[in-house]
Amino acid sequence: MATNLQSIILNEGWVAARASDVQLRGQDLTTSQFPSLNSDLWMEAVVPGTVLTTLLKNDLVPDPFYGLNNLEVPDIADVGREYYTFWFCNRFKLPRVPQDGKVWLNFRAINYQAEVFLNGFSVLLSKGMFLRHTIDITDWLNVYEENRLAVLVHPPDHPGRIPPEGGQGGDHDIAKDVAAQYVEGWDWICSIGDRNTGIWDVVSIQQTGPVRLVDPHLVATFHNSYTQADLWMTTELFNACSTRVTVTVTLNVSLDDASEFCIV
Amino acid sequence: DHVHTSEDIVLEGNSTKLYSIPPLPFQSPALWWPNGLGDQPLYKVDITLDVREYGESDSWSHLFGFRHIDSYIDPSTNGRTFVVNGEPIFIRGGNWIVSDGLLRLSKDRYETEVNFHADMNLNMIRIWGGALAERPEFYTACDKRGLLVWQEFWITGDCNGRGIEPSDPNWPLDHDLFLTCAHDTVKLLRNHASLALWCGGNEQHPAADINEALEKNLKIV
Repeated sequence: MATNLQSIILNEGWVAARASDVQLRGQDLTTSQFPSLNSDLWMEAVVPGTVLTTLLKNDLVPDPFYGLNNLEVPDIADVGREYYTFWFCNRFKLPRVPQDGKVWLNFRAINYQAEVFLNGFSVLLSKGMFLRHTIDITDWLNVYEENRLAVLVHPPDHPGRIPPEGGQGGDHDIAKDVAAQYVEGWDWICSIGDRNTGIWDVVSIQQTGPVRLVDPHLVATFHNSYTQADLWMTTELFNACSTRVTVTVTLNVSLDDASEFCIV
Repeated sequence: DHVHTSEDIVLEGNSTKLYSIPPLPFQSPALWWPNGLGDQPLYKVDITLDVREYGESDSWSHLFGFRHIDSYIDPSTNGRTFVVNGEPIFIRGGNWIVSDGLLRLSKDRYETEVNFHADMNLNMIRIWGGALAERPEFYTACDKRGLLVWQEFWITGDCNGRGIEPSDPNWPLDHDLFLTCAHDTVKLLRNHASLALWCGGNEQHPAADINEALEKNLKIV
């Protein structure tokens, strides 16, 4: 379906640095010079990915999945949460200037908590590894210029410690948080040094008009046999502008195989 | 020659409205079947919003499978029986922890791994509660190959009440956060044909208040 709305997936151009090594605040990082990879602090980052993924990309840790390499990866229990607290920065330009529309910054998952800065504005996101975040950035944008994004990612609050004998989920402390528990080691799984800290799922910039679709829900119900069905669609409609609007909701359904259609 | 319907809605400023389109009747829809029992036809569902005097405002697209999944504990075996489109299914399942400990998750990798499962003639994947709520790309791969998915929430026996030393069955500390994450995860994944069962955890119930809220709210959903 053709659309005039723009969506950008931010999966390239990220740089990262250990937060304790960076003297600048989030406001500074997003209003002054973009971090240079020529400095010793900043490195190319993998987003979506974990801090460990970024460190591996930059040859700062050995590949933990070969031999006994994982033993050489600093464990958060030994080096502290600060060691795996990282800045991730990126920049983007909008392909089209929005007119009376809205622009949203979407994170599909961050582990475990993040502070987000854009062009000097900021928001603190909720904790939790399995939570989407949608931020209205319309009023924060530099419409005709580059936009600078910085995300300070904190590890789980309770990363736990792995006893020498190992054990299922180490000392179990990770279960105090809403996060993956295997990261403290399980069965044949070695512990993960950073406990999967990072922006581990898709980041996107989404442009909409004043009204946004939120979490459409599709359900099929069947009659006495499976030869007749009803398709139900429910969605939240969010009017982000201050005036009353009339919106036309259109639903199209066709078999994915474009040569076949279903008749109502 | 294809299903198309539209309706005008008035929205007040700065407001959210829960809107349901009148149900669309389908005659002889192509049914989605688990791997080995039939095909996995997927319908492309497109929703668009057009705001008067503005134009296109938002759109959404999803591949949807017509299927009905039920499950119950069979008293004669004490095992769970799954019924898809009225047919009892002999489940041949595999357990899934996570693709990659560094969370290098991709559509291609998911497709390859799910295809392995399908080519082994499995028809269910169980997502262990000690790992992730798997990503939509994983579910799309399962939709296309007919793998039913048993998705657990983030509770395990060892970390949530058992283990050595015994852990605390009341963890996580923030129950509201757990439920917020659970609600959001359900909304993220609920439209996938492959999604067969939500399970509170692995080898352990969540804390009583979480368990009760999950049961109650999932039924509402």
